[in-house]
Amino acid sequence: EGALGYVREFTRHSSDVLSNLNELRLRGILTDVTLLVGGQPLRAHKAVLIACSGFFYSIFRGRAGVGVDVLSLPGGPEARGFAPLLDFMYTSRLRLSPATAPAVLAAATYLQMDHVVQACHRFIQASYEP
Amino acid sequence: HEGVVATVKEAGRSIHEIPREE
Repeated sequence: EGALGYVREFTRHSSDVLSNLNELRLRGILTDVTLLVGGQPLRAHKAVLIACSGFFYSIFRGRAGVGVDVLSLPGGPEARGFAPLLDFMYTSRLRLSPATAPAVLAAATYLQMDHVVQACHRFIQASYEP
Repeated sequence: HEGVVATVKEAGRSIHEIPREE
């Protein structure tokens, strides 16, 4: 008893978990919600959505979110703004271009992903500088 | 990746923090 405890920290663990979750998403394993974005169906895991988005947190945290397995986002983001955010949630990489940044910004605002909103503003700002 | 011009590293927080149970 009282032996000194040693911790082995696997520093890649969080990115390896996320990479496996993305593989599960791509193969439709344990995905529990279909998002209808601009009419396009996107499968995802509620747990990942709720962890990454304040909007989904407010929807799925309550009992009301339990039975929801198809969610349309009327008046919500268009697919070309939403899809890069879903990929970001599962990869930590956000693809931006001058053409897509406004749509991604609008979608991130809608999804209450404030840190991504700020990054989009920085990107748009920088793309205007000479 | 096709067509990626540059990758910029963002060191700050990326997503919201789920409040700890009060």
